[in-house]
Amino acid sequence: KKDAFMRTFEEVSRNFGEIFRELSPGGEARLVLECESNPFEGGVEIEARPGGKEIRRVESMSGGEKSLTALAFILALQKMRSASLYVFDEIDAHLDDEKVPRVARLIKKYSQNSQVIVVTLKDSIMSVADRLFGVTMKDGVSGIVSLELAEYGGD
Amino acid sequence: KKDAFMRTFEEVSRNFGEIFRELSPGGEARLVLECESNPFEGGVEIEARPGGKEIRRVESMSGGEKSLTALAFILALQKMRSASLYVFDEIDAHLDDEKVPRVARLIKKYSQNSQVIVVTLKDSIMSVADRLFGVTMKDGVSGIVSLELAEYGGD
Amino acid sequence: PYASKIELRGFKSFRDKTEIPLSRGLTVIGGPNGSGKSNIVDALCFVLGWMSAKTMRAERFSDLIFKGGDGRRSPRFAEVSLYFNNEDGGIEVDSKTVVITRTVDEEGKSVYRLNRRRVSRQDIVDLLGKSLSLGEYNFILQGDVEHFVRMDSIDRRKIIDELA
Amino acid sequence: PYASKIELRGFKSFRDKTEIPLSRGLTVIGGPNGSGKSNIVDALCFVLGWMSAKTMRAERFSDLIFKGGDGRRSPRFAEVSLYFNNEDGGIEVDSKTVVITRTVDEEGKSVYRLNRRRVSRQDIVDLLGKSLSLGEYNFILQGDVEHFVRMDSIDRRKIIDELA
Ligand SMILES: Nc1ncnc2c1ncn2[C@@H]1O[C@H](COP(=O)(O)OP(=O)(O)OP(=O)(O)O)[C@@H](O)[C@H]1O
Ligand SMILES: Nc1ncnc2c1ncn2[C@@H]1O[C@H](COP(=O)(O)OP(=O)(O)OP(=O)(O)O)[C@@H](O)[C@H]1O
Ligand SMILES: [Mg+2]
Ligand SMILES: [Mg+2]
Repeated sequence: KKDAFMRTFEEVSRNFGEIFRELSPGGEARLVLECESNPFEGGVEIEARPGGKEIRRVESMSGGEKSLTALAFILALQKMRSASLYVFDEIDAHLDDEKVPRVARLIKKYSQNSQVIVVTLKDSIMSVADRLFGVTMKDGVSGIVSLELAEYGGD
Repeated sequence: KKDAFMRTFEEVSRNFGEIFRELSPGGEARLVLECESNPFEGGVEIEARPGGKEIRRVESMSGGEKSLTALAFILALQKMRSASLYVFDEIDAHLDDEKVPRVARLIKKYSQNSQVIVVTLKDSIMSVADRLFGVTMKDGVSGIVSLELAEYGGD
Repeated sequence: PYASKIELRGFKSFRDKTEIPLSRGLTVIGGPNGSGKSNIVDALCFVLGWMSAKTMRAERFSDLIFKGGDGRRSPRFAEVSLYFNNEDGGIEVDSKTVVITRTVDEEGKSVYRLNRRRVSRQDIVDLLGKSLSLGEYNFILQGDVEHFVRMDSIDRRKIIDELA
Repeated sequence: PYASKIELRGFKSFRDKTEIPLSRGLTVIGGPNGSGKSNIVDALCFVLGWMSAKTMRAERFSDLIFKGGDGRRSPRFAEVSLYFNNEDGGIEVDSKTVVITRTVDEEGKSVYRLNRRRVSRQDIVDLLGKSLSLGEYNFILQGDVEHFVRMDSIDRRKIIDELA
């Protein structure tokens, strides 16, 4: 069963590296087995080098860097199974205003081949929607409002 | 020792109610002892009624509502000891664009009697700063930039 | 095929029949804290047949039924329908529109329907599996990212192992 | 009295001497993920005498010294100074400006100074306690709110009990 694990591990690691590179410009990341001879005796470490910094384990990164790395890891796992519908609920909470548009671009890319539904509080995610809805609540009852996406500013 | 606990409990509960009311318009919240006869046999429940909704325990609230309630609880505990310096690191991550300005206003109020240092990723908190600094990083070395607060738009 | 619309009725905070048309590409849902955004995500999990009420933040399935304090009678069941445009015939059902509906009653019992005809949960799961590769893993629920941040290296290896 | 300036030198990601003037009211610090914002908060905890390196996200105190891979020699110590304007005489020190400095060396040993004169940690704690009511509880560190969200009712009671 080690072979099955290693095949999966290699592919997730590859996906993880690609996705991390897209979310963190100039950055690199990879999965590392703590115990290479017998994977089941150790865990899986995440080593990353966000743009311009030296490589280090995820545990010593900042809050937002950890969040980005965790997101890339989850997306890497998802990539193992093709899906026609993705649902993401507030995956951007800890990211700064430079990272969020990168997440938006990645989500947009996903939406070319699959359907994507995203819940967010952030404008830069809302601005790339094909359809945008606002949820309202009055006296404990929720309702939906369809929001028009207006283009502001220069193109 | 039950008296000491009850006195503290009453005061924290009072602080908590006041702060919650300020952060959640039209909302009410209180601390409830699970075991009133002997507080040490149970825990402390949080019951809240965010504006316009019915009262319920914090465990059944939304992610952002839980975050707001937790923040109010922490601030209520802090109010027990007067302090001349407060430091808040990213207390606004899960709050929507209507709540964040309320947090900004509360922080501003604190800063009238104490010094407050706030770390944030949100514009609406930066916009109420008396002094604003941006942290930069180049080749793994951090630096500080003093940012001018320009007034945009109408007053 | 693609999902064209979600319909909620009596489901969590959506007391009245609420329709949400879906984009073929990217649909974004915004709104204040506590307004009901994650409840829509729960509705999707629900109609796709997920078996854990806790995942949908309910103690038991009957808690998914709208409960309001406003004097109006509470609904007796919660229902979610997911409509698919099947013009490309990708779903092995002989109709241009395919509707999956799940209803749960006050006893917590679920009833599944395919184009209004009652079917078993397994029928729905088989259908979705074949034509839509829909599983639990394509959902990132609120708090999942934070949960993965707190994970240690052993947990990560176990997750990859489960996938293998 | 009020804090007028923080100075960092060789502390975590702040290799070079960095001054941050503080407002008497509200000072806000922004910047990208990983730029060093929380490291400034750690510097404040450090200079105020906090005893747990883990709270400052370091395995041991010597980890607080800047470590870079850029070929330049790493500093031998990390130092943080906190300047106070004492024109109102609120701090029982006979000077208009009061400076608290804490330095940690590669062995993890801390040295405290008050206006450049070496003092004990207890001297600093007593001074701050009297004139500034500064304690660990006025800090909300990154992740604390999320930690309180995950707390259960028993933990909450214990926290209130500790305060009593
Ligand atoms: N069965 C129910 N009947 C009525 N209201 C319910 C029911 N279940 C949950 N709710 C309400 O739904 C609201 C939570 O909605 P939801 O979690 O979708 O919010 P949200 O928009 O995702 O907010 P956030 O941005 O904070 O995550 C709560 O106010 C809760 O009381
Ligand atoms: N001793 C050290 N020497 C050099 N760099 C260090 C040292 N300790 C920590 N760092 C670096 O400091 C950075 C983390 O900074 P910090 O946690 O302050 O970021 P932040 O601005 O708060 O980000 P976020 O918005 O994501 O919370 C990391 O890149 C880390 O590698
Ligand atoms: Mg939510
Ligand atoms: Mg930080």
